[in-house]
Amino acid sequence: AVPLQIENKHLHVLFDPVTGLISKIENLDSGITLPITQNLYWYKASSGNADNPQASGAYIFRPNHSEPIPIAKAVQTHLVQNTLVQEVYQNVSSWCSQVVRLYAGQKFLELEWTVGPVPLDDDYGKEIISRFETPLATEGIFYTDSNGREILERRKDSRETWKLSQTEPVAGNYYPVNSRIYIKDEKIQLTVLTDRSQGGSSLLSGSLELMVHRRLLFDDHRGVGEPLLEDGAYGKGLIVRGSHRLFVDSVEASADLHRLQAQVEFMAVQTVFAPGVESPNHQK
Amino acid sequence: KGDSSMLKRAMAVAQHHDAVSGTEKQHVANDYAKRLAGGWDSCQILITNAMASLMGRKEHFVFCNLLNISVCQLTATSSEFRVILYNSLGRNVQTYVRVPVSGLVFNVTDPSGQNIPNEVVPISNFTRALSYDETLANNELLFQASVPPLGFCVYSVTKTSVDPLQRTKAEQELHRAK
Repeated sequence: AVPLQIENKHLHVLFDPVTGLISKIENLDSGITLPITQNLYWYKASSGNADNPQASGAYIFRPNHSEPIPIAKAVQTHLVQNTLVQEVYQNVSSWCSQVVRLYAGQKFLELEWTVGPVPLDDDYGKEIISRFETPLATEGIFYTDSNGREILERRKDSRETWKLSQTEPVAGNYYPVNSRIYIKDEKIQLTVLTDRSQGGSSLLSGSLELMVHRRLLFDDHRGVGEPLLEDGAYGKGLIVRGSHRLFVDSVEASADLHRLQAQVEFMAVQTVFAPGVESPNHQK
Repeated sequence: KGDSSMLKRAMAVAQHHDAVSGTEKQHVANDYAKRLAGGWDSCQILITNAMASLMGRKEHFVFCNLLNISVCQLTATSSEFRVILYNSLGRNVQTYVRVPVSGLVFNVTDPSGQNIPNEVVPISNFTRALSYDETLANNELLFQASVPPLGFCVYSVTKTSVDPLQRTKAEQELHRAK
């Protein structure tokens, strides 16, 4: 019944004792506390319906329902607590897991997700998302980047230059995310840095979601002629592993954090190994 | 001879054809992957040459492409090895390094020869399931590195022999973590 928690000198993260999911992030530098829930869900892919025969496929994202299904409502957790790193392992299902990681001195929370092989034994194509839910009053406004340069304001069910008749409540609000997506109210900003381009959206006030994997059964008839159904090396479907980095801070301070960290992610340190040791060591 | 143009071409083809979005037939996706892998192989030679030039001698550099699932034969099987980090940013970067290892206690020295704090954490079952038979390591060694702007640094890692009491303590810690 004791909630798991991890903490460094910048962040304090609390987990729900019943569900095992993140329940609160506290920025110890700014004193900002944000109740937050993060979980992995899947959208049931459309195979076409009476309104429109369009199936979800490589070109087209089209879930057959607006509400995603949680892969698990509660996750099994265990905590690894050391001086340099603290990690909460979340076992979501047999094909989905996540590590919530906090390194000493780092100002962001790392979520390393591993998803796949996506099962198809129920004959549904699946599009897997990571969704963050907060009480921030964002009213359908969120922000996505264009290759880390211009950050554009996105407004749910709206387009800037024409009157939109929204026919796809989920897919019609998804936008490309090259490196970051964020939501904010007047005081607090939640920013998520991605390690690859993904689709993202904010479908509910205070929520934010990113698509991390998809495995589909139908061709979308846009030219590929095949469903997006990769078997991978072991014939069971692809397994993907990636990470999201979360910043919770004031609106004023956030850009300084996510811009510098995004440079570190994009121009990542290259690691090479060599046998043996040497003395003196090198730095140049 | 190292050559970056193979990777440049493979990247250009992939970007032009939106290769990562899945809007190509599977055999084409496989070909894109093959081109990218060939390009990266060629770049590894280029990086090896560049590092040898910077360090002033030839070295047998090893690239571990599966570090994200904790697979690296050199670090998993060696009792001493070096971690060479290159930073392409124009400012100093502090980063955490995780390498798969077989052992409980290690000495890590920074470029000035000073011992720095390190920790050994168990490789999770999540990761072990991904790496199938390739994981030779039991644990991951973790330490913080500081890499100079537009430059490289070398950290040396040595597996240390431990007395039985120290070993028992380390094993208990790992068991608790597992």
